[in-house]
Amino acid sequence: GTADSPITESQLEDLENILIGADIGVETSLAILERVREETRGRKVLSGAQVRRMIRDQIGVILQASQEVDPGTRSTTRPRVVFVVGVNGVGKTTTVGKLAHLFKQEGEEVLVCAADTFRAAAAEQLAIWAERTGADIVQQGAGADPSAVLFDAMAAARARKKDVLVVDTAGRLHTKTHLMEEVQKMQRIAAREVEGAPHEVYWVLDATTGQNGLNQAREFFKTIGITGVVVAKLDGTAKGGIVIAIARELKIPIRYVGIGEQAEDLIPFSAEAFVDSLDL
Amino acid sequence: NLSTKLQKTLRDLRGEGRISERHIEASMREIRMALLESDVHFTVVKDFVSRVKEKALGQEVLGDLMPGQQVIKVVRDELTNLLGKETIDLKMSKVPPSVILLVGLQGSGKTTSTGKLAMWLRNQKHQPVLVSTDVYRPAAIEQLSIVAGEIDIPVYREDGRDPVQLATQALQHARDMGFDVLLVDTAGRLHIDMELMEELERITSAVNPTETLLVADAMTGQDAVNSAREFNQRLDLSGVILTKMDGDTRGGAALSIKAVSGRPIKFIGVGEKYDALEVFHPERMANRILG
Ligand SMILES: Nc1nc2c(ncn2[C@@H]2O[C@H](COP(=O)(O)OP(=O)(O)OP(=O)(O)O)[C@@H](O)[C@H]2O)c(=O)[nH]1
Ligand SMILES: Nc1nc2c(ncn2[C@@H]2O[C@H](COP(=O)(O)OP(=O)(O)OP(=O)(O)O)[C@@H](O)[C@H]2O)c(=O)[nH]1
Ligand SMILES: [Mg+2]
Ligand SMILES: [Mg+2]
Repeated sequence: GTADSPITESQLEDLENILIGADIGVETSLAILERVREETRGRKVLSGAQVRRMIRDQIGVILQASQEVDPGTRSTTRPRVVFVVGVNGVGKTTTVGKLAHLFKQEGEEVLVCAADTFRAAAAEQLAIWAERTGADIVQQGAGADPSAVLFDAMAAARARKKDVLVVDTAGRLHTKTHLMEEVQKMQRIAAREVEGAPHEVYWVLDATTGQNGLNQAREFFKTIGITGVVVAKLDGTAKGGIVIAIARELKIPIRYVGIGEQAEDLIPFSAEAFVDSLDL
Repeated sequence: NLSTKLQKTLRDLRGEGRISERHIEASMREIRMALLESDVHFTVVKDFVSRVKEKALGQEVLGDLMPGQQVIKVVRDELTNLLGKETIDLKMSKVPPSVILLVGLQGSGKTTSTGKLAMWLRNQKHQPVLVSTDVYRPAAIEQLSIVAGEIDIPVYREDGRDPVQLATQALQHARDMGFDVLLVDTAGRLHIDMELMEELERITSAVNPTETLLVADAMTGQDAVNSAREFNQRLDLSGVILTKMDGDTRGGAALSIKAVSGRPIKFIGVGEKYDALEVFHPERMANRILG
């Protein structure tokens, strides 16, 4: 039928598939559709268009709730310290480069710290980003203690009067306790060296990640604390819907979205644009 | 977990002779939920559930097995079969050197897996040489050179910026120097990037790989079918390496990828070190997906 003829069970199934296909997850999808069914009970019959609108609104409400947890006003402490964390290969180093570019464009003096001393050519990769974006870099040789590199970077940021220090960290699975403890140690060091540091802990999620994204977010949130989510690789075909489950449960604001591999491919998160992209 | 859920759903079946339609419907819902929670694509789940339903319906309730155990056995067996009943070797060319091409989305673990596969091949008494054709990612070529150094395996490096030419020159080098396997690392790319997918087609034509392996992240969700389908249609994959299996992802992407491409999962990555590569075991993966 047309968009305003009454919604059928089969159309509801199609909607469930769109939600699940977007990685929103079974539990969240069913909860959303259950709310729709509640609304339709004892009320007038709803059309397909009305149900879609209801679903979009519900998702919008979930996302807005976590955005409002913290308006994201920047700390005025100098240097402002930003950690970028996440599991392996999600786009952290590239995001550090993009943030350096963004902050530079906003008139800030940027220092980046190559605290991934483990993975082959991690520091070299960040050094190229520093050069591209006009940021300074503090790095040490491969195998150095990440905390030592961070300590150096904090001292350099203060000495060189930098506005912001962005710290690239090694990819780490949230199930590896010793690696999660490594970031906790870095947090303690940062806090000792600069008041309130790290002022931001951005956790990067790869948009192609499925339900495991929720496990990751829970563990990083619990062990390290996350002040903002960055969803990378949204220029692909994946919808990144797991952020809805993450927003619903953990109420962490989504700060940025990565839409490509170049310095300018980082844009502020918009709940409205995100909901539109779900093609509901 | 699914096993206990099915036991509960079917515990009142013990008195009856056969697994009835009513019991099947409830069980199929549980199975569908479990597979979706494991990230299996919803179309793959639909097919899977209808196959299992067919197998389970009408089965006599075996005397020694609980009905729930019986259904879970049907599910586990079917899942294992679909994931690939047998482990599959790497195909070598009759005339060396063989070429293995590693492809996939950004960040999936290709460069690391190139190192792992090289170590694996050397342990199997091959003489591998590596080349990176990733001229895009900052320090990508340097990364593979460092990997090669860490595992003491030769790497071919040239100043060019043309991936097809780099691969071609590396192959010639492999021939001249008597290496019997050339591993070609490629840049991560989106399956919807037409230009870069064509580049892969050109690399393929130039070096004729006997193995084109899709390197896919085990935590990939519903999108796994999209990328796997496109990479397979373009390149005719020979197999898959599923990486980051040392995490706690249930790995339903394995079933999605296998279902949509028909290609065997040959290896899994189980860590960041170069010895962290294991042969894929379908029955272990089935248990993991079922949670
Ligand atoms: N298409 C696309 N690719 C991205 C995006 N962000 C990062 N990438 C690519 O993803 C790959 C991995 O990026 P990295 O920045 O190295 O990821 P990482 O999290 O630092 O990886 P590890 O340090 O190894 O854990 C690279 O090929 C990047 O170019 C994005 O928003 N879109
Ligand atoms: N824990 C774990 N990490 C892995 C595994 N395989 C690769 N990695 C990590 O994943 C990250 C990305 O690996 P790369 O080899 O750089 O990925 P890639 O596919 O070459 O990335 P691009 O070239 O940018 O597309 C690195 O941090 C690797 O150490 C694995 O099996 N387990
Ligand atoms: Mg990195
Ligand atoms: Mg690579």
